[in-house]
Amino acid sequence: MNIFRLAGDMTHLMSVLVLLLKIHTIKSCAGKSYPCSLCFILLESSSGISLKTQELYALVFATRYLDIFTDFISVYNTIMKLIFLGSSFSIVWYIRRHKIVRRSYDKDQDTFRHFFLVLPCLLLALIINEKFTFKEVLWTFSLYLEAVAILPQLILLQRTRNIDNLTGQYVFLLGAYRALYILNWIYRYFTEPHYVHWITWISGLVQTLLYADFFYYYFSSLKNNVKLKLPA
Amino acid sequence: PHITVEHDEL
Repeated sequence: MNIFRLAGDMTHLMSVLVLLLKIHTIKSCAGKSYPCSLCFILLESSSGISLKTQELYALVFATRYLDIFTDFISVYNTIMKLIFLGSSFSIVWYIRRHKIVRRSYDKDQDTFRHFFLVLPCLLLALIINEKFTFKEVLWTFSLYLEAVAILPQLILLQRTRNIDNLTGQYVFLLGAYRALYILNWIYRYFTEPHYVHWITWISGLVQTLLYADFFYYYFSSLKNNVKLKLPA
Repeated sequence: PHITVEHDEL
């Protein structure tokens, strides 16, 4: 474990916490007769969270962590896997089933089809993998799918004119997590013998590049001290 | 050389 990997995992964890915080705020705002301004913003506008992306992440973790009971790496790994599995499925549950959270979800804007991402990733995983076994193909599938799972969210952000702070932070933290993982791979490549994982690296690089555009607007909004807005 | 498939990352 190096500092880049740890920092990457922590930003990933923070992104999940930001999302759970947002859901919690939406829940607790409802029913108040005089909502605070944050409640007002969250309840009156759509949440800006893409259910499609969240469902894809749940699928990513479900297929990647099949080894949770068979291969033991460390207590840290097992706990983190449980956290990511549990949080991704509960976020999906909240957006689909919780009556208040569901109301803040803008279904008409979030129109991306899962199918267009899942099928090519599955085919690619069947063709390009390190070992043709059930677990390994699904692990590879999860890498390919994770690389593109943010697309529905980025498209939704571009459509939603009003990006609230928490949604912006969420996407930023996810992007930071990917960038830190690249630093982790570079570090491991030079410090560990035989550390080569081409499939992980290339899909991870593609994933990080998808955030480039968002990062550009995120940092310029910080620099100019204005609210984050993506061009139409 | 034989590549061992090890997944120790998340």
